[in-house]
Amino acid sequence: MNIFRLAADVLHVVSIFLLLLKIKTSHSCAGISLKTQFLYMIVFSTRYLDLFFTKPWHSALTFYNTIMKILFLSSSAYTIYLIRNRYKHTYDKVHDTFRIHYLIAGSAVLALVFHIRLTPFEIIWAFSVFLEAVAIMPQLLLLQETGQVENITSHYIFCLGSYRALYICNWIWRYFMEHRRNQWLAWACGTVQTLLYADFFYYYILSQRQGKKLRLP
Amino acid sequence: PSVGDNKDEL
Repeated sequence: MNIFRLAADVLHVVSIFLLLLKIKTSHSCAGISLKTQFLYMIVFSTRYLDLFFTKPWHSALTFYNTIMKILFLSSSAYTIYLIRNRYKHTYDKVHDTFRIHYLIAGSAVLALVFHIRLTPFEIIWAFSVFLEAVAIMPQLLLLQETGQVENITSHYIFCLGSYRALYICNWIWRYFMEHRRNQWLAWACGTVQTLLYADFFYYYILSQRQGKKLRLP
Repeated sequence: PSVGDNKDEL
C-alpha cells in the first residue's frame, strides 16, 4: 500500500458518497446515468468473485480490500435501487440512451482474446477490467446531451476520474519500488479509462476557475 | 481463484 493507492481509494469512496448525497439531498437522480451504475454493478460483481474464496483476515491488506469490495458492491446496488425505485420519476430516461450491450459484448470478446491465463476466473477478471474502462461512457454522454451539469454531479465524476489517475501513479510507484511487472492488462485499461475523463477534466477545471456551474459544449 | 499477487488491487 502506498500513498497514491490509498488516496485513490479514498477518492473512490468520496465519489460514491457524493453521488448518494446528490440523490438524497435533491430527492432526484436527474443527470445520473442508470446505465453507468448498472455497468459498475456488473464490474464489481464479476471482479470481486474472490470474496467467496479469500479469507478476509488473511492479512491487513486482504481485510482492507474485503471491506472496500463489499462497500463498492453494496453502494452500487443501493444507487441502482434509488434510481429505479424511490426516485424513479426523476430519472432522465429519455437522454440515458447509450447502448450498453455493445460495451458488454465488446468487453466479453476482448476478455476472451486478452487475458492473463486461460482460466474462467482470469477471463471474468479481464472482462471486468475492460468493462470498467468504458463504464463511465453512458454518464458522460448523458451530461453532454443535457449540457448543464449540477455541481455535485461534476464533483462526482471528477473524483472518479482522479481515482483512476492516482491508480496510474500507484502503478508507476509499484513498478519501481516493488518491481511489479507484467500488469499490462490493468495498466492499459486503466490508462484508457483515465483518458476518457480528459475532456471532462478540462471543462471541469475551467468551470471551477470561473466559479461557474459546469457546462459541456 | 489462483489470484497470486496480481489481484491485490481493487
